[in-house]
Amino acid sequence: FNAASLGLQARIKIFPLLFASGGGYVGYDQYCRYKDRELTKIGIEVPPRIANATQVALYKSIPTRLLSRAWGRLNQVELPTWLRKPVYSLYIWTFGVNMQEAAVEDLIHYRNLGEFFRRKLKPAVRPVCDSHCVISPADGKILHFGRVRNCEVEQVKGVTYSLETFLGPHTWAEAINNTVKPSNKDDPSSFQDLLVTKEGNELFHCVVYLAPGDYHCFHSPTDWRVAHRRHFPGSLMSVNPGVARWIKELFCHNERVVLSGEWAHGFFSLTAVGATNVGSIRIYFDKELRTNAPRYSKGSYNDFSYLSNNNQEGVSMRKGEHLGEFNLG
Amino acid sequence: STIVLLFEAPRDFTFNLKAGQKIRFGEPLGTM
Repeated sequence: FNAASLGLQARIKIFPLLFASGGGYVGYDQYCRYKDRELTKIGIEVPPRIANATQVALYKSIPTRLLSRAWGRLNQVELPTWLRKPVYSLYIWTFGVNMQEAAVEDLIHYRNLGEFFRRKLKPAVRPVCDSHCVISPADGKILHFGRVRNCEVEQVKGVTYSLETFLGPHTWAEAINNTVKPSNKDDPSSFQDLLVTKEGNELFHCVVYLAPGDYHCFHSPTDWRVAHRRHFPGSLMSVNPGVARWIKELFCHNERVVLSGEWAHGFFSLTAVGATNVGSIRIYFDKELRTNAPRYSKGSYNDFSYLSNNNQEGVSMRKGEHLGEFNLG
Repeated sequence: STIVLLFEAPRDFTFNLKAGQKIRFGEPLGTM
């Protein structure tokens, strides 16, 4: 009994210590953020506060995939009719969902939150712009956009990730135009040169963040032919703008599906990056794709070519055509 | 979730966007 009470006392003594040190850390962190905000207010550009390796490792140690799958299972449970309206109304209120645009506005129609999350929109509410060659593939917020320089892409201003890590080795070209130009490891920009197939062209990127209340299907951003899919199993950390400003290479850690092919001006790719609450990615024309599986080996990826002997073109997609969706869990 | 577009285009391709702006499916991102 003595030993037990000693052990209990030790645990009780440690708790205030943990609480104090944790509180001290959070307090110091908040003070630094306050200082940054004050400096920004007087016009001094403050570099984003990036997480160090320990913080990233700590965050990655959270079982986000397990949580995501559990969240998905929960949202496949069919809700009793009387519970649907209150549950979905809370979600609508919390995330600012605009139900007037939904193809089916009657909340009772959706058997569970997963179905509600996959709701479609009335076709008329999203006219596809004809006068521009590239349109937004989804509803969301523009995190960053611009020209790609030195093979580094910005996830948000000032926080970059490596293009080669994000897309993986440039071997899909074998599928598209039967050429394999090995990228020169010690010259990162050579990878970027491999992607640009036409003289005088540049590489551009655009990052669209979909918030939980946004319409979560995505469409083809231009007229192009999809030749190849590369699926990277990975973490499912949150990708909200605050985290994107804090964790460098965030999009290279997370589960993602890279679709690559060609449009009128050469190379074109669309990458869907999963997140904690939306761990599953569906591509309507790719029945083989399985994302957020229980087991995967770190750093692995699997390739799939849409070209075959009798289809050297790949999958043709028209601008605005339904391409895929993010699912809960 | 996030969607990242990466593509090659002629040098005079321009985005008509502002970082942080809301955008909806079907709206223009940019053009030559």
